[in-house]
Amino acid sequence: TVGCVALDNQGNLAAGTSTGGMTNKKFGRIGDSPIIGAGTYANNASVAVSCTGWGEFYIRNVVAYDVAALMDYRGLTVEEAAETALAKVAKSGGNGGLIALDKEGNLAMPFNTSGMYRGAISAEGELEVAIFK
Amino acid sequence: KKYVLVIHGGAGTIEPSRMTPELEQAYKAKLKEALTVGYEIIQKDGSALDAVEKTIQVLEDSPLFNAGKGAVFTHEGKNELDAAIMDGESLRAGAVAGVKIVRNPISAARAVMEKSEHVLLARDGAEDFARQVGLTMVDPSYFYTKERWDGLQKALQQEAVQKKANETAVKLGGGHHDDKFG
Repeated sequence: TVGCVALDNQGNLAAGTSTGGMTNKKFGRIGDSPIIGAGTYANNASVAVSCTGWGEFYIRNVVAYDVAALMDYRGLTVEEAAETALAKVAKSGGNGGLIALDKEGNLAMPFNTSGMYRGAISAEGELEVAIFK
Repeated sequence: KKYVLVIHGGAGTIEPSRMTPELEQAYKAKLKEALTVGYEIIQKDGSALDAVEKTIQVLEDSPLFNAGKGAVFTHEGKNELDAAIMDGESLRAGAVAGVKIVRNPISAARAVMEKSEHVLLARDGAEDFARQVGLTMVDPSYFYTKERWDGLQKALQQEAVQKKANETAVKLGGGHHDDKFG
């Protein structure tokens, strides 16, 4: 799965996710990536989120929307909200990660697998990429 | 620090032993290339939506990631691709699921959002829609990589072993597999 979240100069957020799904999937199985609110979500009022991992756990926990809701209703920071939402995936037996970017340009990139291909770029063009923790 | 673009290329069991310095370099170079494409759009006052689509296209076109070219294979040896996109300003969203001949599924997701009344279209219907709105269509073999094909063979072998172990469960129409791959 690949994903991207962006904040433009007009203050608009957007999120996108694309995937081949899970190796050896059967019966037309679909994970969280194409399910709005589970694997992909964006709202200018709070955050843009893209998820990657064991899809069924992201769908059942509505992870992408949960990050926005935690920021909206409980006033959590993007980092607190992302950690809290991802912890529900781990607690229910799933794994994976997510990227989140809020309307001020704060980011969160939590994951609970051995690694996650990830990268970010600041408004000044400072570029960061990483794979392992 | 104010960030304007964040990407991920999947989270999974990335074994350090398999990650040669050359492969790590290739992954990092592709992540940087994707970030740069999106950043240039933002710098020119382009929309976050454009930045997301174009950045993901770079990753979909790379065989390194499980999306577009280089996607994993289904039990039947096919590549069935899913994608979604959402616009934070209007709360519009679009998605496609199970498409096999659309080169850039993220663009199909965006077309569903912008050129239809729907949010999610699936399988051959989604492919018909993508073709009607003029997206690039490819032969299914476009998505093939040996590494992913070998990944399927390994999963099938593991499944065969497990099948033998819990014959009864499988007989009950799918049964209960502990293994998430399958």
